[in-house]
Formats: sequence, C-alpha cells, structure tokens
Amino acid sequence: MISKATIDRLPLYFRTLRLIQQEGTEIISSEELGRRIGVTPEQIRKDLASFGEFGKKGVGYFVRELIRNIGEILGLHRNWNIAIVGVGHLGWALANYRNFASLGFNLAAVFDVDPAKVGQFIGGVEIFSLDRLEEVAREKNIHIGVITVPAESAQAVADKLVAAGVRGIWNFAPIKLNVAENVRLVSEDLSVGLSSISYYLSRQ
Amino acid sequence: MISKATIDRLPLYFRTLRLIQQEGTEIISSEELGRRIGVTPEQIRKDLASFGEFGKKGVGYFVRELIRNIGEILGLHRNWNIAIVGVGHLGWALANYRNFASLGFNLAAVFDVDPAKVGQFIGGVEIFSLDRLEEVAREKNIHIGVITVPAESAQAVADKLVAAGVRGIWNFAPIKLNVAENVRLVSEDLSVGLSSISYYLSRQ
Ligand SMILES: NC(=O)c1ccc[n+]([C@@H]2O[C@H](COP(=O)([O-])OP(=O)(O)OC[C@H]3O[C@@H](n4cnc5c(N)ncnc54)[C@H](O)[C@@H]3O)[C@@H](O)[C@H]2O)c1
Ligand SMILES: NC(=O)c1ccc[n+]([C@@H]2O[C@H](COP(=O)([O-])OP(=O)(O)OC[C@H]3O[C@@H](n4cnc5c(N)ncnc54)[C@H](O)[C@@H]3O)[C@@H](O)[C@H]2O)c1
Repeated sequence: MISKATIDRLPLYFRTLRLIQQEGTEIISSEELGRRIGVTPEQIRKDLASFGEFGKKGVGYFVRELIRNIGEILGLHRNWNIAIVGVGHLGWALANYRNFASLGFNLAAVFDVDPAKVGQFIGGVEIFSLDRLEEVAREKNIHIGVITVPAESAQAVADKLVAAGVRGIWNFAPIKLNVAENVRLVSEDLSVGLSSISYYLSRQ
Repeated sequence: MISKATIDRLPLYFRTLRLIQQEGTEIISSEELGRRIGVTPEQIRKDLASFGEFGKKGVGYFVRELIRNIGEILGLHRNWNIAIVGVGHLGWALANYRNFASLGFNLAAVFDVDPAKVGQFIGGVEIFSLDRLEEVAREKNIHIGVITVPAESAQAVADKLVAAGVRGIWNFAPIKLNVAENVRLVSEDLSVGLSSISYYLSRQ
C-alpha cells in the first residue's frame, strides 16, 4: 500500500523534473533532486522505489526517462475529459488554459446557470445549461468535473456530477464537499499560498 | 526553530477550523480535527505546542479562539498590500476575488504590458504599465507581488518586484524563479491537483 504522502509528492517530482529538463540537464542525482524539491534524498529514493527500479546506482536518474515513468504512474497523457461547472472569473481562466491539455486533460464540456452565458463558446466548447449536465456528461464521457461555482451551490453540483458517473472532482469552492468513497476529490484553497507568505513577512 | 512542514500545515488548520465553525461546532478534539485534515492527533498537538498553549486537557480546543490564534500566527488581518502583475485570464480572476480581502490581503496595484489594458480599472484599481512598477510599488507600499504573466516574462517581473522592495512573491508561472534569500517565494502549480486525480482514476 503506497502512502498518500508519497502519491502527493509525485506531481512535484514531475513538475520539477520538467523544469530541470528545460534547463538542459540529462542526468540528476537524488541529492540534487532533493535540494530542488525540499525533501531528503532518502525520501526520494524510498518514494520512487515503491513504483519500481528507476535510477542507476552511482550515476543518478535519467531525467527524460524518469519524467516518462512518473507521467505514466500519474496517468498523464491518457486523455481525460474535463467538464468545468461555473464559468465565472476562475472557471473562465481555467477553461482558457492550454497547459492542461499538454498533460492529457481536455476540456470537453462547460456548464453554467446564467442564461446570458448559456449558448456562448469558451475554449472552443459550448456552454450548456446546468440542467443538461447529466445527459451531456454521459454523452461526452466526462472523467473529471471542475467546480468553480459559489460555495453555496458546490455540494449540489458535486452530487449532479457523481450522479452522472463522474469519478474525479476538482473543487475550488471554499467548502468541505461530501462525496462517495469511490469518488476522488481534490479541493484547492488558494488562500493557503498567501497565508504562508504573510507568516514569513510578519516575522521579518 | 519551527519546521517548514509545521508552518505549511497551519493554513490548512485555519481553513478547516473556519469550515468547522461554519457548521456550528464550538469545541473540537485533536482526534476530530486530525480526522478532518488527514494528520494524526499527535501531529496536531505537536504543531500547535510549538506556538503556545491552546487547548484544555480532556476538553479539546475552542474553535473560535484557535482560529484567532492561528490567524495571528499566520499574520492574517494585518492588511497586506498586494500587486498583481499580468492581468490575463488568471490575473483577472484573482483581482476580482473578494475572499482574499476578508483575510487582510488588499489589492493595491495592478500592472500589464498590453497597451489595450493599461488605463482600465479592475477591482476598483487602475491598471498601470509595467514600466511604472518600481515607482508605484514604493508609493503604495506593496508587500506581496502576484505573478500571472507568461513563463518567459516571470523572472524579469520577479526581479522588478524585488528591486522595488517587495519581499513576498506569489508565482503562478510554471517556471522556477530565482530570488534573494530574504524574499519569501511561493509558487503554485495547479496541475498538481489534476494529476493527483488522474493517478487515482487510472487505478480504478
Ligand atoms: N476567482 C478566484 O480567483 C478564486 C480563487 C479561489 C477560489 N475561488 C472560488 O471559486 C469559485 C468561483 O469563483 P469566481 O471568482 O469565478 O466566481 P464568479 O461569481 O465569478 O463565478 C461563478 C459562476 O458560477 C455560476 N454559477 C452559480 N451557481 C451555479 C450553479 N448552481 N451551477 C452552475 N453554475 C453556477 C455563475 O453563473 C458564475 O458564472 C467560488 O467558490 C470561489 O470562492 C475563486
Ligand atoms: N489560466 C489559468 O488557469 C492558469 C493556471 C495555472 C497557471 N497559469 C499561469 O499563469 C500565467 C498567466 O496565465 P493566463 O492564462 O492568465 O495568461 P494570459 O495570456 O491570459 O495573461 C497574461 C497577461 O500577462 C500580460 N503580460 C505579458 N508579459 C508581461 C510582462 N512582462 N509584464 C506584465 N504583464 C505581462 C499579458 O499582457 C496578459 O495580460 C501563465 O504563466 C500561466 O502558465 C494560468
């Protein structure tokens, strides 16, 4: 059984390795990788060993190969269909962001309750009314629902997504959502980043 | 010396306690708080003990009081002036978000290089041209700079902010920024949330 903490570090390894690859580095040691990420080299070796043999003793890890391996472990590039529910300021920004598609996350459907938005297009996709969520989500085989509606509507939207067979939810509303065991829920809270800055600034 | 891991958990305690308060709970045990956050009760007690005596043995923590204490430790509600650099899709969403102001993070200045945007207003604040950053950042006493420009411009923007005396940087561009030791840098990578969902979905 691989721990959640190990799984949660993988995307950070993936992101950091991609930055390292951009800089032209082809081989990297667990010491150097650890310095870049802020974890010990032992932790890196232990995390990666839970998924297989990747590095060469005394040489280090081949960056391109490790990126491909971690990408596969994370299920990237497998073409996941995404639906965004709530096309306000944040939903609009996420729908227009091209980088997610390069990881295999494709915008397939968008929903809103505002009649002025329904029927418009965003990122090449038509905005449907919320009451068509279940029919459209099944038709377009939606894997992941992104919730960018106000907090008071978020639970109802989560329930609709789950009822439509969606098993992954990415939530931005500042509220604790209750979903069934077999649904993978990740809730973002952007205020965490800001408050960690204010913690340090208030000690200078 | 308090560990970075402990400091990074504080915003999660703060956020979870605010959700618990919204539900009407007045007292909570470290066991219950641990269950809600996904850390052990020992970890919670150890983290909080590094900042002082908060709970009552056998009773638990008073939610309202703990929220106030953690908020003070994090330096929240102290009125921090924020500047957003790059008013594209994401910068626009962040500039319009009211919740940050309730934590004491106030939008004080906005910058962009696009002549069509300079001179417009967003969130009640005028968009200035980038070449006025240093003058305006000093005049408005900017504490935290938010970087929402394309990756290739991000380092130059960080350098300008630091030269203008800004000591906190919140970066959304997918690139490793180099800043001086005395600058607090937090880089967000929204793809981490999505890839943790695809990890779990690819194992069902
Ligand atoms: N804007 C940000 O930077 C930011 C940052 C962090 C978190 N959030 C959170 O993300 C969510 C969206 O924020 P925003 O700033 O984009 O808000 P917004 O008000 O700009 O957008 C909300 C959108 O959701 C739609 N909507 C409302 N109820 C709906 C429902 N039941 N079903 C479908 N659509 C519905 C509205 O018509 C609107 O288009 C909020 O919960 C907010 O707290 C936003
Ligand atoms: N949109 C998202 O959901 C999202 C998600 C994660 C990360 N990001 C990252 O955030 C950044 C912004 O993304 P976006 O989608 O808002 O992009 P965007 O292209 O919509 O906006 C970029 C803005 O920055 C301005 N700009 C360009 N160079 C500048 C400079 N040197 N100084 C000041 N302003 C400058 C542009 O005029 C434009 O207004 C990018 O680095 C992107 O990778 C975006």
